[in-house]
Amino acid sequence: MNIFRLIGDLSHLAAIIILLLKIWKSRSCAGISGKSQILFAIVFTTRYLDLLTSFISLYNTCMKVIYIGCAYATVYLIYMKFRATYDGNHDSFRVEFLVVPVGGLAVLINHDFSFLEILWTFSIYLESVAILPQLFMISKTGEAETITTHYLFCLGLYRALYLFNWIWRFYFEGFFDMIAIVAGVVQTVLYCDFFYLYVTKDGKGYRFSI
Amino acid sequence: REFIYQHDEL
Repeated sequence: MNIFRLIGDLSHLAAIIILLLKIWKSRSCAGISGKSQILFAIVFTTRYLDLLTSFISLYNTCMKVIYIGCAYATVYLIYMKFRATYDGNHDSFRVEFLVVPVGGLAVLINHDFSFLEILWTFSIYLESVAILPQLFMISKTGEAETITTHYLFCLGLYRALYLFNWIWRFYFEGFFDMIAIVAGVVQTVLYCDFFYLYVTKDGKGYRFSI
Repeated sequence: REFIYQHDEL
């Protein structure tokens, strides 16, 4: 554990909680892509199956349980409790164009051809592109609420901090995981355009294009 | 070299 990873994890947690609170407090999921949230729920589910097979630390276990719980709570709020406010017409990204190639890639390129390892690899690849339906939705409607931009900023910051974490771990522990690093770089790059707008527009709600 | 497939990151 190093400072980049810790702050990265906390930033990730902040993003998840910001989104949950935004939906809960406003009683609305307008402007939020339910498809991205389903993808994140799939990401956490397929990655954290190792909860059942190995114990790493109390921190690790708690965070995994919280991430999974929040992901499903968010999906529940969007598709059940506040589904009347869900803007499905604008959430039109074809997720099969992500899930199918990513599934194929996970089978082809992985550390070990085993069930859990392929699911872990699938989750890493899928996470790197899971935000695309959300970015697509924002580009389609041309706007995002301020709180939604904070959510996206925290989510992008998390992966950017993980890149520093991997540099740290390479130098000080000789550890590197090429699959996680490449996917993490892809994921971070997808946020670059957003980061630029977020900083230059001071995080205000704005018209947005990608 | 034995690689241990225990992913300790979130």
